[in-house]
Amino acid sequence: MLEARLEQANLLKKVVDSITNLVQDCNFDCNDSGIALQAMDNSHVALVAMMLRSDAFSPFRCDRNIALGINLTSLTKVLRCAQNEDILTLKAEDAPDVVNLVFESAESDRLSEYDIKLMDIDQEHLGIPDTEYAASITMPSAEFQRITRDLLALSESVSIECTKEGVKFSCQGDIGSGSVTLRSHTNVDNEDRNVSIDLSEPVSLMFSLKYLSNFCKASGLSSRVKLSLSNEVPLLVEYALPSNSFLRFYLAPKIGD
Amino acid sequence: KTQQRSILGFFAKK
Repeated sequence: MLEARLEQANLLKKVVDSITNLVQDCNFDCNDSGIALQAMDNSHVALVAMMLRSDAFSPFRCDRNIALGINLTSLTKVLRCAQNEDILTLKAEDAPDVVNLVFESAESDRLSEYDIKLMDIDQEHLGIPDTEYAASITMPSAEFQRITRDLLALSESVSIECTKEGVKFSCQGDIGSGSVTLRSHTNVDNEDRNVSIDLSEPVSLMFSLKYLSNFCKASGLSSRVKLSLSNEVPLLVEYALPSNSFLRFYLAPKIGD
Repeated sequence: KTQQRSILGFFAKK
């Protein structure tokens, strides 16, 4: 059986809010290492990969592999019944029909309990190759969100070019064009504001801004985001979560015919 | 002219 207790319901709320625009139904794969999720969007353009390691929970107990097939709209409805600061416990039997969610207030004696019916989801898992990316950019997640939002006002696509000069996000649209260039930057007062660019060779790729802007819904999960790029492979957008857990988005590039 | 690629073109089904 599964029993996984999260100190703050907020973490799961935010994770689900971040992916619900991309994915409708998905399996939460539980085993002794934690709770993982991998799902493509309907258009097969983007892939979400989440890992909540067992260390992110206390306690965490899951003695065999359990796949919880959950409709994310249903999960969102139930998670709205939790206060952000509530302690959340997920429970399921070994071959479950439902997943049980218990929300406890640390301050009062309130205890809420919900069951969500599970679905059989025949989900294909993709093998994500280990990639040595040509460029990695770590930057404030709010900054990435702002750039994405600003350029989306002008265009559907963004070109991301990374050179030793810095990283340039640029777009061309009907009303004109725009670009934002960031250079490596160390903020002495607040390292959350740092921009670090790790480059082994120049990269230039084009991506859909609609997808990037969806990924940016995860900005509330982490003050930092890491973009990893290599020519002609999907972009990796990664938000680090507590206890070495993560929420990753992969986005296939747009490539010239 | 650019075309949106599918993620399946890069990551194989297991």
